[in-house]
Amino acid sequence: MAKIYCFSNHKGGTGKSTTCLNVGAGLANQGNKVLLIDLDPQTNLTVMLGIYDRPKVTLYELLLENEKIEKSIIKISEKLHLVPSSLDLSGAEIEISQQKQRDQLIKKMISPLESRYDYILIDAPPSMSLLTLNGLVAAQKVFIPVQSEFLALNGLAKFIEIIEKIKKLNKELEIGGVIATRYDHRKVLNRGVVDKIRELFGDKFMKTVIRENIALAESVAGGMDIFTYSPKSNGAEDYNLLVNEISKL
Amino acid sequence: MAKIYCFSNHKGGTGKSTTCLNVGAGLANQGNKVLLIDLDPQTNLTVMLGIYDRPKVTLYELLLENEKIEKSIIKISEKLHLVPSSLDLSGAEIEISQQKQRDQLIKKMISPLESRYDYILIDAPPSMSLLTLNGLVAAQKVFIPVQSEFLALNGLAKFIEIIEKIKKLNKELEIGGVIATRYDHRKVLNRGVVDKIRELFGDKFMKTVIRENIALAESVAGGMDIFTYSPKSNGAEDYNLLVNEISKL
Ligand SMILES: Nc1ncnc2c1ncn2[C@@H]1O[C@H](COP(=O)(O)OP(=O)(O)OP(=O)(O)O)[C@@H](O)[C@H]1O
Ligand SMILES: Nc1ncnc2c1ncn2[C@@H]1O[C@H](COP(=O)(O)OP(=O)(O)OP(=O)(O)O)[C@@H](O)[C@H]1O
Ligand SMILES: [Mg+2]
Ligand SMILES: [Mg+2]
Repeated sequence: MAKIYCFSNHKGGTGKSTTCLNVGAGLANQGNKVLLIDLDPQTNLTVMLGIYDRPKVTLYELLLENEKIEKSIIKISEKLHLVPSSLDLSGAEIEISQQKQRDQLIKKMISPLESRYDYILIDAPPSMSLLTLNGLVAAQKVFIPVQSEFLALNGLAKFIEIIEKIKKLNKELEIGGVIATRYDHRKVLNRGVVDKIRELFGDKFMKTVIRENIALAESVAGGMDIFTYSPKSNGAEDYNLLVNEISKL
Repeated sequence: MAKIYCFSNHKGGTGKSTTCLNVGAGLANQGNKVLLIDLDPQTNLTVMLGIYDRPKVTLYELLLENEKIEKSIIKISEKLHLVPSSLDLSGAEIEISQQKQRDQLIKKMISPLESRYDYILIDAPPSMSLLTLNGLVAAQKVFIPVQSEFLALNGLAKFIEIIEKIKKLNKELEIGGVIATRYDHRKVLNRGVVDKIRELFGDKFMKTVIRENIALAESVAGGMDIFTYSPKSNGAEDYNLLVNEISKL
């Protein structure tokens, strides 16, 4: 039965999509069957995997045209599959909110697939929206990528509070871990913020810290995960360590 | 009568709040009466101005408890005022969407203030939400801070498409400018993306490019604008040039 993880943080640009992609690719490289779900109307995860033309069946068709999830699945590789998003989902939240059981849509959609995958990883959009809520209601664990900058702390406590409220809708949900991303040890501010987060979260704070590494930004432009793009880079090294840490949970 | 500008981009972490803050502070330094409106439940703009304790009257009370906007205004300085946001707005979008004329709420709210300010600057949240829509319906011009990285291009065209649709709800709306932010000339990727954006937007692409500058991240942690924090920094120099460019529009 699949482990279902959601990568979420309402703060923008904290490395959610980069982390979801590379953790997914890393788990697939270990031999796991992994399904990635791009829950973001911006379609960053979909684009990061090199999919530039709008696929025929995307999350838009699944949420608003009752299409079957199996029809949307793209085989990135034998072990790594993707349910792509679509830019057409921008501004579609009001339409989605008119559906019955509007916070359970993703949970219901993935339930027939749980026996077919070892991991289902969900990439959520920034800001606390109905789509993010769907990702958190569907997940067993939420991983929170946090950028090592001052504003990361602001709102983190609130985000944890919201997760606590969602536990009423989803009793299984727990925090899988808080992941420090885009870390630059030369920046004093970064070190201060990492220490603060470690203090707040104790053993929920992942030991692996992801360093700022230009190869990670370049691999995105190249439409591939970091292990394919630059296996010897710091980015690949860090995400390998993170994959090992997550796979033991 | 106030010039009403919204700083918006559904991509996260592109410098919307940093830009709204420093353009506002810069225009106020020129002698303009400036009102900043923090439309983001994450409250980053509010925190950037050093407001850490939740004020009694915030955007939450204005949108959901019918409170008067004048009661929420905080005088940061004689010329620079703020309508603060609150973390309580996280997850409040569904409640807000049940209000009558739910996309006109901000427009109506600020209309009594238009004669009292030279500029009203709205900081919008990431992702295409009802709050973002309110900011775009209230604005005369939208400024789009864009980070000089590959994913910036993805979705930018869609965002422009959405702005075109919103012109049906708000005939006045036009693009004030696209602002390249967090630019690092050593990164080849950055240079390529800036050239692409310049090509796509022609004279809508602001001449001033905001460089990546550690003082900008530090000033945020210090709770003040860049001109107060580090007037001789590259960050202050770049935002000064941007303020001059914007003030001539
Ligand atoms: N460790 C890193 N080193 C260098 N660049 C990175 C790193 N992590 C992410 N980036 C880059 O930073 C930008 C933001 O990352 P990403 O899109 O993964 O964040 P996000 O949290 O998913 O953003 P959003 O809130 O918009 O969904 C991207 O351009 C990405 O390539
Ligand atoms: N030019 C710059 N140089 C250095 N750091 C910057 C610069 N611009 C922004 N930052 C930092 O980058 C982070 C993101 O910036 P900011 O919060 O302004 O973006 P945003 O688009 O408002 O994000 P969100 O999508 O979450 O609203 C902040 O920590 C900020 O301090
Ligand atoms: Mg993302
Ligand atoms: Mg912001």
